Amino acid sequence: TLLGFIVTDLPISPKGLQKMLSFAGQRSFNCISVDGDMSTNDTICMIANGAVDTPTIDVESKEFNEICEQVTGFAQKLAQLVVRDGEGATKFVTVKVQNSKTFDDAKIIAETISNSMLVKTALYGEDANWGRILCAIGYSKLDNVTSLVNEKLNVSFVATDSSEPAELPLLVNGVPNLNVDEARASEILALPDLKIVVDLGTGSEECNFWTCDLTHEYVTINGDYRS
Amino acid sequence: NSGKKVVDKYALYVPKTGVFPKGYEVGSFASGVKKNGNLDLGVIVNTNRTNFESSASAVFTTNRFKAAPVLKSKQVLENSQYRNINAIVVNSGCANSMTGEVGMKDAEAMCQLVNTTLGTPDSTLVMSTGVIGQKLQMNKISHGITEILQNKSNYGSDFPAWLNLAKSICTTDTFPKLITSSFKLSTTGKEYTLTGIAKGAGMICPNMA
Repeated sequence: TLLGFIVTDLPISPKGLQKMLSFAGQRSFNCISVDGDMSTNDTICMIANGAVDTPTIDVESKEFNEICEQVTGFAQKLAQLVVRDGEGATKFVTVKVQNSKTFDDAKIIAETISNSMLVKTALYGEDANWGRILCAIGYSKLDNVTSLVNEKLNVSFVATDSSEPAELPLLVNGVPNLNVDEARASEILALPDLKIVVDLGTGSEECNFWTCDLTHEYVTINGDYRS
Repeated sequence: NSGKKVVDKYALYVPKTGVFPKGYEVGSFASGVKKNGNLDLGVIVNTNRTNFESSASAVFTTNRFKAAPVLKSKQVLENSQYRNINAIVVNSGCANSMTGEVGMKDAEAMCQLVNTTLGTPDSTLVMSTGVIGQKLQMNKISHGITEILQNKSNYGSDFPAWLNLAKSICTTDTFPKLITSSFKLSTTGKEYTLTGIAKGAGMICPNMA
């Protein structure tokens, strides 16, 4: 179960706060997955008590977008901590789907990759199994496939440390990279933090989703929770 | 993989200090709902009494079977028009989910006890996490709420109080999740603070609305 709250001393109107939390939540807590299961209790609450002496922030206020961005970035940091503490997790993985026709399509694809047990076990085993990533993209439940054009699709692993080359292309314009540097792939997959980048090439929207690997330890923890 | 380096996540991700927003006090208590005796109950209270009436918002699970605290908090927010919410009470160890009418009464009783103690009617939200399908041990919870709000157990606005609150909502988490940041408004230069606490390690793929 995900529970959380964010509190601030700014004065924010109820309508402003609702819009802020909705925007931030859609790009943070609704973009994480440990195991693909949704709880009956998930709740994120935000309170603004107005202890700071400044005019009330409303949707129309000049500062609204600035604060909304700050709250979103803050919520992302908090949400990412949950993934880092995923039961049994040894890796923190950012799945970035970019250049999508719509945000919703980018999110659906990112979420499908993030929830794939086979992708997650490959990440644990440090196996550069890009076929599983493609497979997940292919069965993602998009309303239509206008965001997805085979010849424009690119998939890469990206290192998050300063090592070079940072990006390892696995699929280039719909064609598998048959000369994947397996040694470099192993180096990237051995990192505790790494990124999977899917470039759809059909638009300009993007979504980041955060997930972790699936390990033996996850099974140990969850085979014996109630007792 | 057996040779993988073990990372001390607590040392990496738990802060050792922090600045917190003005006008909040928090408390926590080990009520005994958790079998291991760890902290399992927390309360956050808005103590700001300026002219501004606090505002609140929340996003909730879209699971069709919503737990009693979800239904109760939603009701409180709607009835209050998202204003004048002054406390959140959270317990861990028992989710108070799939508990029917008894569960609703227990969630209401938790809110009511906080409201009565603080003297602020209809201004408390409630959250629960833990095992699904078990009733709350309300005698322990009620005692714990009294300990926090009347006897001020682990109660305050300093870093240890906030960290203990973060610990009190954990279940299988290996570290408490507490972050805090201050920002300056570009228009006026006024500084404000955001503090966030979360819990979760498994059953995580929220789709809240």
